[in-house]
Amino acid sequence: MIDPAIPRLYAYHRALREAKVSGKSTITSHGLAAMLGHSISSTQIRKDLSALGTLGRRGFGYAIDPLVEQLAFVLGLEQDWRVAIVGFGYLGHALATFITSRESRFKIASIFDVAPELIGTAWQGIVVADTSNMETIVQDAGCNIGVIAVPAPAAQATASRLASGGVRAILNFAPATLHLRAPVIVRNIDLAGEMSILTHWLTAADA
Amino acid sequence: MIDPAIPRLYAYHRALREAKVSGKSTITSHGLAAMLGHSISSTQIRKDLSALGTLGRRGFGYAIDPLVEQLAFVLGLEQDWRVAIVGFGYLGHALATFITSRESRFKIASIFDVAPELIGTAWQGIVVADTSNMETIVQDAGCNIGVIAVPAPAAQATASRLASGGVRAILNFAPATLHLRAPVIVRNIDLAGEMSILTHWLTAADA
Ligand SMILES: NC(=O)c1ccc[n+]([C@@H]2O[C@H](COP(=O)([O-])OP(=O)(O)OC[C@H]3O[C@@H](n4cnc5c(N)ncnc54)[C@H](O)[C@@H]3O)[C@@H](O)[C@H]2O)c1
Ligand SMILES: NC(=O)c1ccc[n+]([C@@H]2O[C@H](COP(=O)([O-])OP(=O)(O)OC[C@H]3O[C@@H](n4cnc5c(N)ncnc54)[C@H](O)[C@@H]3O)[C@@H](O)[C@H]2O)c1
Repeated sequence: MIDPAIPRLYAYHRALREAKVSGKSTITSHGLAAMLGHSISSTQIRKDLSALGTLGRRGFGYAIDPLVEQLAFVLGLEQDWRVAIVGFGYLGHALATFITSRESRFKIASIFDVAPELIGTAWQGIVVADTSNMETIVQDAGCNIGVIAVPAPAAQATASRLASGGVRAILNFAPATLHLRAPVIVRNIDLAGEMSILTHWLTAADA
Repeated sequence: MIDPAIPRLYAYHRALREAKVSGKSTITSHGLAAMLGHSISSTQIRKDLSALGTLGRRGFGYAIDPLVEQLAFVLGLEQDWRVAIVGFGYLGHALATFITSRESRFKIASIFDVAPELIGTAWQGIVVADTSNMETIVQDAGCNIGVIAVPAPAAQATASRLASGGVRAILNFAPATLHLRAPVIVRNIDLAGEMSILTHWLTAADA
């Protein structure tokens, strides 16, 4: 499945869970598009869901329960995931809070930093550790996903050490190119790139 | 141009500027892929650049200068952009620092919060304002882009007020659906969706 589709599937999964909680048992592609504030068209929704093998019934829409289950299956959200956060500054704090509040399947299982004022403090029951025993702590905590929120010069070493600790996928925010051997999956996030989507469309609109 | 291509173009733009600074005047698609840590294939690079009307010369590659200019043009990075940040907590701080350090075309021109301990403090010469005069301040500061980093319940009001102040595009991080009239462009960021790309691929790998 191509990457752009997955965040959309995640948005559907989230919205459908909310619809279910509010008592609905079926939904049309138009209803789902409306729930998403029309940030995704009903055409795109139908296309994505039929690519999963799910077809709505004309006049009826989709049954929510089986669709939520299928999306959870495809997204890997039928199991818990244990996340290691390295770099507990502004970004690390924002991510830790958001990730756990947003998706109960994501558990923050370890947090690392080098700042003395942070080490030893507790966040939601997790004690911030210094990085000296990162590999062991990550392994013992069973972390399968790592989040890198350290300054750029520290990113590569952090990535290698997370991989040694058994982490199999990394979300990297540091503005640095990471080199890791397969099978570790790395996804680089650059929010300035997201801003450039806005500036592209603003200048295209003026053109 | 479709959205997924734009962050790639932004990555090329950034890497090509670095290549130029390091003294290069030409680069091949393979060289550029290597600079990007092979997070994007050389095939994808050639595809994206030819879609812009730029073809490399076999054995020679691409001339960097004209390519950087063309990418800047397409991305809207030939002009400065003035950014309003609303919500100066953990995420707001991380974004303000990162955006300006990453892309000199993005200027933080106004910052808003409601917390008394933040209001009146200065960040890189910008005084954090309370939200009561947001529309006026945003207009006077000439902000064309807004970043929403407030809690979900405050997001819609924030968006409407930024739009009233003349903001034409919004990057929204709050987990809330925004309703705004055209022509304001809204882009919603959900980093839990990025995490689900990792969990999708990890479970697909196991399957
Ligand atoms: N990709 C994006 O869109 C994006 C957005 C915001 C920030 N960032 C990046 O994320 C990183 C963090 O940003 P921030 O605003 O939170 O900065 P910050 O300075 O507030 O936080 C960095 C934290 O990392 C810790 N640290 C430093 N070296 C370390 C090491 N070797 N191991 C463990 N921890 C270490 C510091 O003590 C600090 O607490 C920076 O690299 C920044 O450029 C990226
Ligand atoms: N989309 C994502 O991937 C993502 C990631 C991290 C955080 N978030 C979201 O971003 C937001 C901020 O997260 P955070 O960790 O920085 O939280 P935070 O509590 O540290 O910061 C929120 C800030 O907003 C201020 N605020 C509250 N109401 C306001 C209002 N009406 N106007 C202006 N400012 C107001 C608060 O005083 C505070 O400083 C939250 O909604 C969070 O869920 C989203």
